[in-house]
Amino acid sequence: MITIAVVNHKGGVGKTTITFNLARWLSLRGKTVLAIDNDPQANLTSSFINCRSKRESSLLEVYSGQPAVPQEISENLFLIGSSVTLATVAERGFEVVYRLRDRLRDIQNDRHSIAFDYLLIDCLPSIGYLHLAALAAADYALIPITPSPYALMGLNDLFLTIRKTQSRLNPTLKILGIVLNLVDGRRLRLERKIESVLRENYGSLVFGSKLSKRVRFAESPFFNKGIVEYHPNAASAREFGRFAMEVISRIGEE
Amino acid sequence: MITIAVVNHKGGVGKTTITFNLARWLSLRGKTVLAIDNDPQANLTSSFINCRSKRESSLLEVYSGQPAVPQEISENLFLIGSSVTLATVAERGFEVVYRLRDRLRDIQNDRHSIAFDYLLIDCLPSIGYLHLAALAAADYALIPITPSPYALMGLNDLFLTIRKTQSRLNPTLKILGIVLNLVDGRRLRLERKIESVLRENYGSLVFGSKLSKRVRFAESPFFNKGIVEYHPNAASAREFGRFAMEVISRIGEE
Ligand SMILES: Nc1ncnc2c1ncn2[C@@H]1O[C@H](COP(=O)(O)OP(=O)(O)OP(=O)(O)O)[C@@H](O)[C@H]1O
Ligand SMILES: Nc1ncnc2c1ncn2[C@@H]1O[C@H](COP(=O)(O)OP(=O)(O)OP(=O)(O)O)[C@@H](O)[C@H]1O
Ligand SMILES: [Mg+2]
Ligand SMILES: [Mg+2]
Repeated sequence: MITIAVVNHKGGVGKTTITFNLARWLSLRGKTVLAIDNDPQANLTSSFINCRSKRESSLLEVYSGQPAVPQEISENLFLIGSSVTLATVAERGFEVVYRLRDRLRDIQNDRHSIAFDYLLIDCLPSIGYLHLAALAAADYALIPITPSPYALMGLNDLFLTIRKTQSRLNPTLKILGIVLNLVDGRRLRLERKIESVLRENYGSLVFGSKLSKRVRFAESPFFNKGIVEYHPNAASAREFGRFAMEVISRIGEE
Repeated sequence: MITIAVVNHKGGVGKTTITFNLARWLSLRGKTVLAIDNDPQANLTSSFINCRSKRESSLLEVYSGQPAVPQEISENLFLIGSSVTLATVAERGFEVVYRLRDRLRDIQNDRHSIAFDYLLIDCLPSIGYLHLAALAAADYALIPITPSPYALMGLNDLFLTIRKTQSRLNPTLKILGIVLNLVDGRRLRLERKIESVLRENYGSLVFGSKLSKRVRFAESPFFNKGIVEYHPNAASAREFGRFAMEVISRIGEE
């Protein structure tokens, strides 16, 4: 079982879009996946289940010490969803930071539970207890970023938080990599500059593959479909497939 | 003195870009403006002052009960900046929620202090104590949104939080409006659909003027310049001017 937390406290970089599509892509390739919505905005939850009344599981239960049974989305795909009530966790004491890790360990060790290959955690855009809980529970941190000055500036603080987590909460946490998303097809000068600064400073941590800004990425969750199911032959699906293959190979190398 | 909190817990919708440009635009028109960076990412702070060592004031002081003297940026423009340490506020008790409002009242009532016309508060992308503190301190909430399904879905929860703040913390808080930002010039079908749903559900709360996606908006903070100073004759500057005029007229109508 491999746990990946998709993190970046910079907002709107594509954390949910990438988590949703990666979960879909892995399950279509026969992997058993548990998607976890660690964001009170619940965008990941609504991408899997449009209608609020059909949402069964709630991550808030895990932070309250209850088991939160994963909800089946399709054959190999399960979800622990969330809602705006998850925001109350941030105001509790520090001990909540261990709850997610402990519950995921229970799921892994439970012979009666489903044997998951991948756990994907979508994170909220801010530094705090929910964010720390995901980093404490993860084997890898996957960092989406957009080619913009504000997003680049935020990486320092993010790496600081990850380093702190590695030294105090989770020494085995590794950085899977940084993936450029929402790249404008017109190859703008500013974006090219940002990309070259990124590769200079972070080297092989930056994924070779990039994700372009394509409207299909914004549309497909509306129809509860991953980009690959939505338009299998489109450039966006192929591009995402290349990125997903790189995720697998980066983990495989370990 | 009018206090505007620029809020939306959805990340990456343009809160900082709009706060920064509005502060610049108002100060160029002779208004005395205090910009407040209520986000540990400190993107607003870095837009005014690139170099960390030149940043003098810190909003964390206000939340710790100290005065935090505004730093002068230019003739009519002042800043109370922040850094990643502001994130520690979220873990304190509920009483921090009143600290920003109380400090801004002190500034307003202090005869020796500068007489500000506008206070603009840039908010972080999440619901919690920092977010509540800004809503508790504000006369108006200005809500940037992008024409995307995820951003539209989040409006319900945001309005719930605003309604709760109006009934418990700040009965005089008004919604200045919702402004569409990062609109793609190609008039995509999805975006047109989102805009029409937005206008149907929120009516006159939605600004008539919109902000298009233009790379100059992403570039100008890098040079510590507002869009109007950066390229005064460009379409982006004219477009922002129309939006800013609508902000003034919505407040004036009161
Ligand atoms: N490659 C892409 N092409 C086009 N649109 C995209 C792409 N990736 C993400 N988006 C859109 O950009 C916006 C931001 O993406 P998303 O919501 O996934 O980011 P996020 O990091 O999860 O945001 P938050 O910080 O609010 O959680 C959304 O409207 C989404 O539909
Ligand atoms: N009208 C625009 N045209 C082009 N780029 C824009 C525009 N508005 C914002 N941006 C860019 O979009 C990104 C998101 O904007 P910004 O950071 O201001 O949003 P935010 O809501 O403050 O994000 P966060 O939720 O992380 O605080 C930034 O890279 C910014 O440079
Ligand atoms: Mg998200
Ligand atoms: Mg911001």
